[in-house]
Amino acid sequence: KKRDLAALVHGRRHRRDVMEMGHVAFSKTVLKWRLIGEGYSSQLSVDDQRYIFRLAFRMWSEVSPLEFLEDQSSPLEDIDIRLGFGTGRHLGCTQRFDGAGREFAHAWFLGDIHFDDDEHFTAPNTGNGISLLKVAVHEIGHVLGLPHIYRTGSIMQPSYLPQEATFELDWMDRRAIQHLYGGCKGHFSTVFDWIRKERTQYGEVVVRFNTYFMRDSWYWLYENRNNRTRYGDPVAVQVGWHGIPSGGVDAHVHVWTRNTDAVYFFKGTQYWRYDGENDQVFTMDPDTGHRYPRLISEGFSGVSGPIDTAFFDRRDSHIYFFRGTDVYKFDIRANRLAAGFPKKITEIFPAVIPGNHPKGNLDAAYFSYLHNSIFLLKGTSYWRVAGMRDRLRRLSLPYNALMPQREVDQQWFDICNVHASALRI
Amino acid sequence: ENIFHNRDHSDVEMPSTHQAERITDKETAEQFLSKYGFLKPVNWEEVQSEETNLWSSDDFPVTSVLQEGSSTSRSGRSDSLFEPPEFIVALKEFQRVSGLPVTGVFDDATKTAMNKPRCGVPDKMDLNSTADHNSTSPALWNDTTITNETESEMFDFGVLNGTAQDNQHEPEGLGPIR
Repeated sequence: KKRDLAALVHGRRHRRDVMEMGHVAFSKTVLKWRLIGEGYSSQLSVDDQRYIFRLAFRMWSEVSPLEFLEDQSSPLEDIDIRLGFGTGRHLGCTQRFDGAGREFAHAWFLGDIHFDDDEHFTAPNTGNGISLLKVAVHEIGHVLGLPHIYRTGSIMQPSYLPQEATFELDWMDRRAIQHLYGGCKGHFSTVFDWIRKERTQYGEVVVRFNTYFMRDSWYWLYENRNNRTRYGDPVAVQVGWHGIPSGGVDAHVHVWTRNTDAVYFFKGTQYWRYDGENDQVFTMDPDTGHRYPRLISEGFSGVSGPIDTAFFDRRDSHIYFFRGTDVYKFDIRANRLAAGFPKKITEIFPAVIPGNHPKGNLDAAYFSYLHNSIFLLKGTSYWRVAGMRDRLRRLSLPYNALMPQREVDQQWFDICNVHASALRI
Repeated sequence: ENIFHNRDHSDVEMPSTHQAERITDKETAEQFLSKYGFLKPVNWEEVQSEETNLWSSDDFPVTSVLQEGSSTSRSGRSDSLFEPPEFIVALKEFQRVSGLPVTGVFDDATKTAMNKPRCGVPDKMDLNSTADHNSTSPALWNDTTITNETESEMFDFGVLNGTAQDNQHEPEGLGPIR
């Protein structure tokens, strides 16, 4: 009887069978959660509780292909993860809580999370007590299928460790959740290094760069030295880049020569020049007086939008525009298309291994200052353009040859979407 | 309500009646080790009591559901069900995974560790029997828990080249900061 009731209650849960995979995980990637009405804590405002849980779910979403949606209207049986506070015997649960101290919460497979309201739970950065955020992230980890992990730094350690200033999901916990749900994959609209020039107190000019990945209307700052995106990303394009289309762009080009330093964003048939000093698009070009947005065909004769992507090659001071299977090589000094262009991408960027080539319809062309290489991205794969070093090692390599296909998520890690509703945090 | 005076409730007083029972002796330590899966379950056919149908192999999850103050605990019989070796083995396992000196003795360090705030999900469970029955006890896990040994080699990140340096991160404009 008990099993039937349990099956009824849990029966609709999407799950892969234990035996088949050796562990259990949700078989869908968008999961609904709700702080149930009869389970509010008496210690924090309801808004605080919901904000903390939203943040806790977002932290998992930032490192896995899962997306979480707070749902306060659907029937309760359609809610995948239900959270609630209680004390002693609570919420019809078979496990009673033990009062203040020791056990602070428990969680069910693919299911519910209960917090012991006799514990002194606190919101982030407020007073000492037990961080509700840290406990929530831990228990959500259980619901998603993670066990206790005895590893310093893991969020899944069984005992509560008073929270240092900040806590985040580290490399190993990310691998653990991705072992259950796979890595984060997807195409990108454009990828670029944003250059900042600063003057030191000795008058030297120091150049810094930050790497950005854009996908439709979102972007991530990628921290190369940490092999991850910035905590808290993605962010809406309109929040960080003012004046460019909020739905995202097709390409970013940084024309950087001895006497020119101009950044352009392209979308559809138009393009904008960006004012890095004031962090917004130019409405009028400070050098030419042209008004933005401007037609691509006016600014770059012989090229018409929409383009797939583009990049500026500092070696030969040309912009390479990609569209379908063609590439347009634009001479910025002569301000015209190079002779004989457009040509086939396969001709200008030949494959090192015959057939191992994106052919066309690229998503992004990215020159990385870190790797000192150009990467052509398409879908979840990339091809690196052979550079000087490669050609010194293999003299037979043609100029701009494309090295074999690799996976983007094996080079740049954990670039994950979050649910659109989670963007406002 | 729980009494507090500060605006941020940081001085909230928890009622003394609602204090968790502390682990103080071998008996309570045994209950702890059993509850969190360090002490393997025992076939209770002959020890089944009406009041607390603790578990049996097929219709109730492996992990025990200890009723606070229930009359029948695991060692309800006069002589402890667990011969010393099993208790010591379990105690050593707990000490090992908790990074304590592995003494097999219920010492102060072990007592302190057992009384720390912790998650109610057991550390060791028989995954198969619990999950199949839509367990009504906390989630999950087979006997192997992930410990330090499985830490993979960190990605060795080459030295930056060229004139530019990767700027840690400088939030641009109004980017929300966590």
